Amino acid sequence: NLSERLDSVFKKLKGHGKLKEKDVEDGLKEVRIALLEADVHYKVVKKFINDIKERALGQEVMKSLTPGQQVIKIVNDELTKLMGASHEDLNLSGPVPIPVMLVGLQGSGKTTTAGKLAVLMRKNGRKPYLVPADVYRPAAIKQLKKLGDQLDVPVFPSDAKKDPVKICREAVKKARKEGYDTLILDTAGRLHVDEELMTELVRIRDAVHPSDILLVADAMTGQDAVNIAKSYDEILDIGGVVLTKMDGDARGGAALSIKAVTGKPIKFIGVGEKLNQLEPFHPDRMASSILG
Amino acid sequence: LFKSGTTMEDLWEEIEERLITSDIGVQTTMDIMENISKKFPKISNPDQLKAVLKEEIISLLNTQTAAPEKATAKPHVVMIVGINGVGKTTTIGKLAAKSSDEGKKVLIAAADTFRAAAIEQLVIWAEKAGADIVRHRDNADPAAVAYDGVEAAVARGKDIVFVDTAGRLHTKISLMEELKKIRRALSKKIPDAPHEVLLVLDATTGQNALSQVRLFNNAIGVTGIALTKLDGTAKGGIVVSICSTFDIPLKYIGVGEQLEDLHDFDPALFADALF
Ligand SMILES: Nc1nc2c(ncn2[C@@H]2O[C@H](COP(=O)(O)OP(=O)(O)OP(=O)(O)O)[C@@H](O)[C@H]2O)c(=O)[nH]1
Ligand SMILES: Nc1nc2c(ncn2[C@@H]2O[C@H](COP(=O)(O)OP(=O)(O)OP(=O)(O)O)[C@@H](O)[C@H]2O)c(=O)[nH]1
Ligand SMILES: [Mg+2]
Ligand SMILES: [Mg+2]
Repeated sequence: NLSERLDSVFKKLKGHGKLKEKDVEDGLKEVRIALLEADVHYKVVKKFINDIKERALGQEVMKSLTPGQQVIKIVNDELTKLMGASHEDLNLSGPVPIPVMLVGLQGSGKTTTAGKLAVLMRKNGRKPYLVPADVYRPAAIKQLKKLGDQLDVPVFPSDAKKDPVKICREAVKKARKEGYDTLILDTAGRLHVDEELMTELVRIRDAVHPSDILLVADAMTGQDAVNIAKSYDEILDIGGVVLTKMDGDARGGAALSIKAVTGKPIKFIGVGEKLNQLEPFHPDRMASSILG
Repeated sequence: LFKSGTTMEDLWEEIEERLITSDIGVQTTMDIMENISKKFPKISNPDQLKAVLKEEIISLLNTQTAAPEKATAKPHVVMIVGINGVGKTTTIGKLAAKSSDEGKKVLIAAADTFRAAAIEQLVIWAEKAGADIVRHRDNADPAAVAYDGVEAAVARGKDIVFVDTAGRLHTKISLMEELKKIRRALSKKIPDAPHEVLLVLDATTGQNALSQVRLFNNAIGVTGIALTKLDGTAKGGIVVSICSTFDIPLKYIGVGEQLEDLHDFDPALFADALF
């Protein structure tokens, strides 16, 4: 792991007395490799290493008896700072019923996350309404309906032959009528480069004005995370991110790439297939996961 | 890539960036670049370098293990596995349609009895593909569905059976044990079954794909890989290290959500797309 690799880089210097700049640069090379192996984007790594170089060449490392550990501490600090100060919650402001919109690539976990958010909202004393807005994927509406039934959370009776914009508008009206204070809009997975489908998301947003738009992204996404997040954010101005499938062994470098390129917070992580497996995001834990 | 006025050093850095951002991985990228500079120390022309790179990548993609023999068993049993959301069910729909088009009689076993509406989703695909489907109720034993599927295929004279399984993370031991149980159930009915175990990978996945291949292969043996969602901007370069590390052939690529969006893997086209 990185700690061992850094120790071996700096161990060679035990006999040479004073630490030289070149030694720290060799240490930073190991950090770069560790971040790339963790799926952090090439350009994000380049900028990150550049940004921490000054601090790494400072007294805290050069004068340390354990320079390897000092470098790790700096990397950990700076990563945590980059990931955000602390947990940021859902944005639920404005008049009820408040829509929250879930978007993202195919298979990232949106429908499942919709169910998980309904559980969370109900725990916080809200009255959530699930809205299936995916009219393309076979049995997508049925999938969300089944989750709603399991949770005893009401689900809007979407018609797969209708336009998703119309579905969301009607769902808002029904929510207002029935006294539900929050809507969770589950949209179809789509590629960020699919102009027509990305425009559909803009039309949904402009029709119902969600208070939060969450990009649901897979924790094991590789270098493409930067392209996906950038496009979704530029087109929709997302409020935050849910990183799913964090219960696996992916290091999760996509989290750093996404945060670095959009500046938007990761609000939650999915840690399993069950509907109670959604947790608030903790920047410090993500930093140590990425470092391996 | 390779615009005029670039120095050789800039070129190498550009290549490193291109390979790494394609998800080829740091170690594999360094190995490729080292191999090339050893084999061709005098390279000075960008077009030459590009050609040499492509050849190197194609050679890494050509696995020693040939793709499985033409299906001679009747029925030929294919088990589809992989982590959550990668495209297993959709890929079965596409493969079933392909087989139907080739005049084969197809049956699908709906052995994902866990995820909400998984069976309903597969029923729709089976209909689109002109295939029979064997299903039990939600939360039934997946191994029982798999067994019944093969039994029905034998009884109905089917040529090929596709067994859909629930998505599962490779690190979940009890779920991997369940997969072994499903595999055993298939071989109880037909000793050589499954004749193929197709691992589905998502092209947007980074280095974690290596761990997925390793653990699925250790658990039940993987005979081929299908790489989905290549119609996005991800390059799927992780297959370069997969093919050279595990010697498991990449058989199919998924390039969309419709029935016809499945192609046989072509290493040359794939290497081209990287540049
Ligand atoms: N292990 C694990 N699996 C998850 C998690 N979140 C979702 N899944 C699983 O991932 C798969 C895909 O989830 P869906 O909710 O259908 O994904 P989606 O984004 O709605 O998919 P599309 O609508 O097709 O774009 C399912 O098998 C889910 O059970 C998670 O946090 N951990
Ligand atoms: N763009 C694109 N989308 C795909 C491709 N293959 C599958 N999908 C989509 O990916 C999503 C997930 O597909 P599924 O077939 O449900 O995936 P799965 O592996 O069976 O999922 P689980 O059973 O929940 O683990 C769906 O929205 C599919 O339409 C592909 O090649 N390209
Ligand atoms: Mg969905
Ligand atoms: Mg499936």
